[in-house]
Amino acid sequence: MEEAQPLPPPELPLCDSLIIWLQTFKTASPCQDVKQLTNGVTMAQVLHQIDVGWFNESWLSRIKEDVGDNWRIKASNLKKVLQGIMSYYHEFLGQQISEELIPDLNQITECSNSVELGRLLQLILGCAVNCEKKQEHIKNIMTLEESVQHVVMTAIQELMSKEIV
Amino acid sequence: DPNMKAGATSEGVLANFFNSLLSKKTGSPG
Repeated sequence: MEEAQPLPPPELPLCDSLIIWLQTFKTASPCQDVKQLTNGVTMAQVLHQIDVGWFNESWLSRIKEDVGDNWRIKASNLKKVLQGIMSYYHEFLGQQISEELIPDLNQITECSNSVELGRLLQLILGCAVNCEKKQEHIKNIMTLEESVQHVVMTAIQELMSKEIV
Repeated sequence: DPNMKAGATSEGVLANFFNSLLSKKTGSPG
């Protein structure tokens, strides 16, 4: 009889794992679930912590905090977050983001799509592990639960495999 | 114990990956 192989631990989806990672930043705005992130405020605060020189106070002040259910403000915030990330990759990291990694923001605004939000968080992760304070961020990742680290690792590997220098 | 072995291997893979990331030069073009 064949020896039973131990089952690997169930893997959390990309978005859920990256939300757990995002919580290590201890932002002023909530960061517990997909819904709370769809207004872009927490993501902007995280980017500000990742690189305060690039995502500075002036950039952060353009993100409206009092969003409520106003989808126009949500969409505008998300657009600013994505544009900020894209210029960070392009101008600071000397890379271009592959088309297939760019999230559909409408899906996030209109139906809180966790796959598309996961894509956006993945790009933020890319900023964190490439910025000047990357040591701090990577060490933080290494303190997370193993199953979360696995998803984070796979997400970084995907970014690296699709890097356009 | 296969569980322990799998765990150790998995931990090793993670540690290797993140340590190599730590030693990688920052992506700034300068």
